[in-house]
Amino acid sequence: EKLFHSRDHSDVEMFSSHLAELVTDMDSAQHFLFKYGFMKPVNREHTQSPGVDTSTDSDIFLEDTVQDQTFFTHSEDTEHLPESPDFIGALLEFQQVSGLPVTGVFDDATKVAMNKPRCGVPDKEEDQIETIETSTTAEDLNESSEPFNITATPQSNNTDIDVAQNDTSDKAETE
Amino acid sequence: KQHHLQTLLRKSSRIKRSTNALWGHAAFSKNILTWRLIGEGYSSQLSVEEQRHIFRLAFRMWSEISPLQFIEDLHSPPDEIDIRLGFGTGRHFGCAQSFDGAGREFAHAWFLGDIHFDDDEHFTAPNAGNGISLLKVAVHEIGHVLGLPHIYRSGSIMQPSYRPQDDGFELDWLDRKAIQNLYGGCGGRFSTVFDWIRKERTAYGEVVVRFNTYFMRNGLYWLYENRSNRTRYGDPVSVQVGWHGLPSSGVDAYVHVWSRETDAAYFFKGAQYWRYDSQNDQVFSEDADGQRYPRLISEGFPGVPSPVDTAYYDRRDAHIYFFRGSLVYRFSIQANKLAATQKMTELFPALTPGDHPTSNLDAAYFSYSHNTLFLIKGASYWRVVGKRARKMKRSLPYNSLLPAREVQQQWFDICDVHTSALR
Repeated sequence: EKLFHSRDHSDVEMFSSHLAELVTDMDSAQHFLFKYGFMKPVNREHTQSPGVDTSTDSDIFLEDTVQDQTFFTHSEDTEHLPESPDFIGALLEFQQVSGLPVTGVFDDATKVAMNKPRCGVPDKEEDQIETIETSTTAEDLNESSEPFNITATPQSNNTDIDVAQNDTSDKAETE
Repeated sequence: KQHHLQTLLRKSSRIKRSTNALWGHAAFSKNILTWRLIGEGYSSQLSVEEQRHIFRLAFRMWSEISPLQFIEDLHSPPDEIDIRLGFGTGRHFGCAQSFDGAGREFAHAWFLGDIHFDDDEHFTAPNAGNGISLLKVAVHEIGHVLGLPHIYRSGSIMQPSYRPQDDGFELDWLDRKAIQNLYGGCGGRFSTVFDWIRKERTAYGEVVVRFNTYFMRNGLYWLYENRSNRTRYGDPVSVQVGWHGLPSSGVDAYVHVWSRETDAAYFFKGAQYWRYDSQNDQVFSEDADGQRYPRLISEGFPGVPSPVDTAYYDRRDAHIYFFRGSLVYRFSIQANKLAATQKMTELFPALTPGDHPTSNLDAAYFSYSHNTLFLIKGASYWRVVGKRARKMKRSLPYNSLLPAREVQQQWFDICDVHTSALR
């Protein structure tokens, strides 16, 4: 069992081998961006990029979690990642949607954000990228008062009343 | 608006896995879905009963703001269950995606399918103050199963990263609209709608008058929070729980007779009526003459037929207006007898020819929020022209009806839940 001493199990200890690997460097950051849809997986046959080390040591095997299939992707040489347009673009997008300073640099704030507890469902899927890009950014949803077809406007209270009235909701005021 | 309503209705009969144009996501083609926490997938951290209770609540939260209803199914074969939930660690349940251990990924879900929780995470009960709220994660993952993607908006339950739970998190306006964009809004006829007046004394001894709005549908009711444009969190509630002594199947009408001499609230059902004792939160056992409740409508309101469709008290002329079929029965409180009978179309003429409920109203509702009388039938309501409108435009006939509008465009998210989810 997982060791604990308190009645409510609140002090249950995790085995160190059961701890999730953290995002600590460019490699793991790229893995994160692939996994959650910010970078697109590419078939192995088509991943020959200039300056890319094709040895197996630098290959990353990633799973396409939505389609239940496995694509082999080629990671770029870690040294060249900071300059890679794909990596930078993906990083920028992640920083933007996460409310981080948009630097395009794998900085500490980005690292912390990538290591936060999160859902395993990708944020973007290939067949939904356009749709999500046009409709689900934080700014878009905050700016539009009503993004859907169902029209809804808050009701204004009619002040022409002949009886003191109060809604017992939290913010009620006596008229 | 009629076209849009039809579009929403057609969505519910779509075949499974058809896509929604806006999100590009599939949606269930039926509104009643079964779920089960699978036996081999119990968490080691909470009791089974706690886990099931939390999942019941998570499903109910989606049910309260959408036309979907969820049933915990403990008997059907597993492959007939719509949504299966389970806890696992590392490689689990033959799932294509392994869990990563404590930290980072806490759960994942499959569209129109199952939900897996990483049991290496420290899941806790709601408001535990530490760990990861299982309720919050479950609500999020159920959102995926229903067809919602991640949403990067502060306050959205569909944010990908876990936010420590504030006390009592709920589904906000935009999350509601997101799920309703897939499944449509909530509809259904009401038994009655009314504003309940209560008098309270402040700490300074001053009497203040407050009101709350209630919608009733058969044996259920909702408190509607006008300032928030939604129902109270956790509603609906059974009538028998909130209104002691009323029939468990609900009522036909509510009337509040409120004048200088009288302050009495009545509920009507079938051929009977009750007077409600607000001070003691239950029906009166007998009236001032010692006659026990429920009483016959024909005795308390001579000349008024039963059952009635609905009724309301008009303070302008101190009459109760009873509606039944296409007729309106004006009852004088002072004379304690029927004053007149008229066709609804005469008493409340339509401003737009043909745009009128004509008969069989669901509710005649005077709203203190709007200082307006509404006539409600099915999915539509008509606003009765009031004093202010007639001051601005004297040509408007007295008590005429403005064109019909949709109930769910005025009062939002009044949604049924499955009876098994009622407390």
